[in-house]
Amino acid sequence: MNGLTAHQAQVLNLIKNCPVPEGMSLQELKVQLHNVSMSTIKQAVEFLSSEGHIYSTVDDDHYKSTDAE
Amino acid sequence: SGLTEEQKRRIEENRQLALARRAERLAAHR
Repeated sequence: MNGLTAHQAQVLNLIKNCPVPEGMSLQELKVQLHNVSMSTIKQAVEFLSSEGHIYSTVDDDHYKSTDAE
Repeated sequence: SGLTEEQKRRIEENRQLALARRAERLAAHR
């Protein structure tokens, strides 16, 4: 999917579909992706952030998507 | 929402930065 790995696409989809105003936390991502390690999740978040797919909100633990809402 | 004005301002600022980064990365990949 558009040049993303499976894990990156999963993380992006979860963040995209999170209805909370402050976005999704790393802890919530870990709960949803229970079979994926936290370091893999963090790497995916860093990549998606560097590509401008997502951005941090109230702190560096919460992320929202730049894709149309 | 439960966000303060300051938090809303910061989120919008980060969103704009990310959108600019997204456009830049798309141009670079092309």
